Amino acid sequence: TDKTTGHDEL
Amino acid sequence: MNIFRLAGDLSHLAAIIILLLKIWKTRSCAGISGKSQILFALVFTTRYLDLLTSFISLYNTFMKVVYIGCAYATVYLIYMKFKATYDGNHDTFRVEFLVVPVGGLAFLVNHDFSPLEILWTFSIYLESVAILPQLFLISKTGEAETITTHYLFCLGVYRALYLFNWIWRFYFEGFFDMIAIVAGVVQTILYCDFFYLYVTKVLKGKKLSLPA
Repeated sequence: TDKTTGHDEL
Repeated sequence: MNIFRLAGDLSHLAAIIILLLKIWKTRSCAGISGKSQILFALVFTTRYLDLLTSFISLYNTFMKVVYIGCAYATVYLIYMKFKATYDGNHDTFRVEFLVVPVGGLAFLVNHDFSPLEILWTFSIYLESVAILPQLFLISKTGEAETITTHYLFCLGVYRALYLFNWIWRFYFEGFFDMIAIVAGVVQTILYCDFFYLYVTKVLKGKKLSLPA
């Protein structure tokens, strides 16, 4: 997964 | 988004709002660890910096803003508005013993050695132990108000539901984030003792008090 696109979980 | 994730987020939101309302309605933050609340504010601040760099969804942005806003509102109520009721004498956990090692670990074990990613990792590690000052305060005073236990229960349930969310995501999306999972397991384990007391005492209508 691309780690630079941010985390979708809160 | 799956049902565990949504229920976890809502449980987290419920916990935060229960705490805010408790302090607001009783005009008192007795029995609440201001240190834990500062740590949670720090957790949200360092984790949600991506609000400025990437947009994921309206839901995501809305929840992040609400979490951050509520965290700072709680800290404000404890240290400013209702400072006189703050239980500082019992809230003596040394937070540097959490923040410093967690900061070091975030530098050493992360997905990517970039400022934002290190801060995200820091927030994940810190969240897993941020409740310790609160649990320490309860162990010192030997009791907790029932509403405070509801807050802690919702907070613990949130992380437990996230574990199910990760199992779901692993099977159905192939998603797997080792850092979040390990920290989430640690965080959930810290609540186990409390869960036991909650079920055996609070749910039976008794006040949570620890044996002397």
